[in-house]
Amino acid sequence: VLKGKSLSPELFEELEEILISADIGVGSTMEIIENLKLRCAKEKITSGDEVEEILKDEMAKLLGEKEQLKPAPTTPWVIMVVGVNGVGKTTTIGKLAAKFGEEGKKVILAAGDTFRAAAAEQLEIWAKRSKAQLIRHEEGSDPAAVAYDAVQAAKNRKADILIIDTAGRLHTKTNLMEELKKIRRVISREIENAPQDVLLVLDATTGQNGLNQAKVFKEATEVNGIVLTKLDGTSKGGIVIAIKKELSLPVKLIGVGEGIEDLQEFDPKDFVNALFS
Amino acid sequence: NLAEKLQNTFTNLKRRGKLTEKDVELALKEVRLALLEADVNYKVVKTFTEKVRTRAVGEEVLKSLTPAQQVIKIVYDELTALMGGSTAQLDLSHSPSVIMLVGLQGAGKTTTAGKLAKSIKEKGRKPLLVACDIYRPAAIKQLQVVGSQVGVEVFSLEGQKPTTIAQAAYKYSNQNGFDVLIIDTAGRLHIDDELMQELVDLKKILSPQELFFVADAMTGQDAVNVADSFNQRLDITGVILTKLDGDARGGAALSIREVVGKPIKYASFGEKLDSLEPFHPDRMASRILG
Ligand SMILES: Nc1nc2c(ncn2[C@@H]2O[C@H](COP(=O)(O)OP(=O)(O)OP(=O)(O)O)[C@@H](O)[C@H]2O)c(=O)[nH]1
Ligand SMILES: Nc1nc2c(ncn2[C@@H]2O[C@H](COP(=O)(O)OP(=O)(O)OP(=O)(O)O)[C@@H](O)[C@H]2O)c(=O)[nH]1
Ligand SMILES: [Mg+2]
Ligand SMILES: [Mg+2]
Repeated sequence: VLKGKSLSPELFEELEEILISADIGVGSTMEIIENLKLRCAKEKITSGDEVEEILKDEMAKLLGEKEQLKPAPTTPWVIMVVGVNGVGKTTTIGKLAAKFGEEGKKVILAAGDTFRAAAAEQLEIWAKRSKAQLIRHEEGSDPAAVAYDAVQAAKNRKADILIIDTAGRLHTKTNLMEELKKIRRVISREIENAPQDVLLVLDATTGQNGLNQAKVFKEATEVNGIVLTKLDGTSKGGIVIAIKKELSLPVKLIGVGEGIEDLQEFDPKDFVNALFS
Repeated sequence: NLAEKLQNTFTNLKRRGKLTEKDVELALKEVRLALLEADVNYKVVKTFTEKVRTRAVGEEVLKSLTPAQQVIKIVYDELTALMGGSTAQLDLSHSPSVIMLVGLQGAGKTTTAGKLAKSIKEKGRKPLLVACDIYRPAAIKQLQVVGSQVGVEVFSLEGQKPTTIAQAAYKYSNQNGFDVLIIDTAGRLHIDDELMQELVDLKKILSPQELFFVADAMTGQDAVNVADSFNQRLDITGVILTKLDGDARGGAALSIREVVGKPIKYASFGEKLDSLEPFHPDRMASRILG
């Protein structure tokens, strides 16, 4: 992108536009550009190509090493999935179930969204597609009760993995965040160390609000990983850099489509390269 | 917030005595930062800030006793003017009138379809919801549940293309006295040529009076590209902004309005089917300014 260009204020403005347009945020962008200028001065950088390489290196450093979703040391491995409305939680669970199923794992899915129209029916279709079992109650029932039943089923049926779907909710709704905390408490009370993973699903089209979402969901449910979805679109999802910087919360998986296979591991280097493509 | 930052900026500047044009630059920098933090598109912020500069210099902010307030007022007025200029009038003049909802995945189309159906029914019309999302698991079921929650019938066909469903729905509505059709479509990417063509074909069959682009209020910088693509292919008649019950500043509203030039007609403030309101540009302006 900066090939053949020489160092100039225009060059750094161009970089600023790229970073801000990728939803990295003004604050993070200014910090990154400042560090970049210092490094360029220190290392006597003169060409645009070199600047781009250093910038990519700086950003990859901010994202840290690649972190995968690692199997829990104890079974059942319980994964709770949370996030605001419409980001791709239910679809991501379907993809995960399929991936684990292919590895020969026995997977149970819990229809913890008892509020939204046809939420359980949607998850049921994913359960069939991924050959996973489904635990569900009637619409309007208590999601904590679904979680409880799912946990008992996972123990009794010796399931390897239990994935719990929850209703989408805005982090600003205190009562709904309390409901999420209750679901988590039920899980941890019934299985020691569970849930071993709490994944926050974040839509790549989301702007700076993604940082607020991460803060509140992490505080409420001890989120330890992010799934960044809809990266098959034109949004870059740059907010994950600020999230990693401020909350040490890593992206572990990315959603790249609506199909059952469209889930990939997050690679910081690929992510940074994509910002400049 | 911006008002406080501008107050600080001008207080510090006034200590040195008379304000200069260069001081207005400092104020504009704060405006630019606030808008970018609110997710307004980078390029839109540039053109908008230029508008503010012209007015700030022209309106003698430099001579004002309260320059911070004056700049805030200019920004607020410009934002309101930019996003306003139209009423939330729904074109239901035809019989049947057709409303089509389009947008990215998960924006809130199906839920919004239910809300529109409810309010149109309350106005004394006879709406029919049409399920044209044949891809998403349980999408038709979702619209059926929403329809039953608002007492509005849902038309669907198993295993048919959206264009076939639309044609059949049109026939069905004429035969059964429905006078408004609300078409729910599948979420899709603006860069998916095949699915965008499907919308073009659907529009051709339906000739909708209203073609709403449904957008999530928390969308970031890319809002402009997405809205522009949808508008280029479909010539939308308006925008519906959803999930405004969160704390996203909603700068996408300004970006979309600026680039697409179509009115934002409705604002959705919740998941319940009674939470659709006409869009208020002045309230949106305050929200964007934080
Ligand atoms: N293009 C694309 N679409 C996706 C991706 N992940 C999910 N979707 C789509 O996004 C929409 C919403 O997905 P859901 O799985 O229902 O999202 P959710 O978070 O469970 O939604 P709620 O339960 O209503 O909060 C659907 O149309 C999905 O097909 C992705 O990685 N890429
Ligand atoms: N908080 C809040 N949630 C909303 C609002 N509008 C829709 N939702 C929720 O957002 C999620 C997605 O809504 P849908 O109506 O399924 O979105 P969609 O655009 O039809 O999704 P696809 O068909 O998959 O593209 C659901 O959980 C809705 O309840 C709103 O204004 N506020
Ligand atoms: Mg869901
Ligand atoms: Mg839908």
